[in-house]
Amino acid sequence: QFPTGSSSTNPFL
Amino acid sequence: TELPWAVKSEDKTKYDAIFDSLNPVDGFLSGDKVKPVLLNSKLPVDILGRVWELSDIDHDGMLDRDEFAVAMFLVYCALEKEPVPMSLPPALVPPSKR
Repeated sequence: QFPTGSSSTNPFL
Repeated sequence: TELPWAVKSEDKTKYDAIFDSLNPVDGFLSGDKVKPVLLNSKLPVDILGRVWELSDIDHDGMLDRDEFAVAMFLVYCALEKEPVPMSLPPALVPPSKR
């Protein structure tokens, strides 16, 4: 899966 | 056949020492504790964002010991100009998460 990256759990987004 | 974990045991020991130095709570490190460590690598934030996505396997916004080792492994690979993969290679999934 392409990591879309939800800013809720990702401190870098 | 049981795929050996890509993280070598001597590297895991090193990563565990860093993990413990960051004062995990209930065995977890929150994003704000891990962020400065990964930023120290001077890697671009979008790369670190992808490293986080790949290592936060249960997407709980925190890294446990094994997830932290995956993150560190990916950072060291990126520092050696190894591109961070789009998805986590099976060999990198910690045995505890398979």
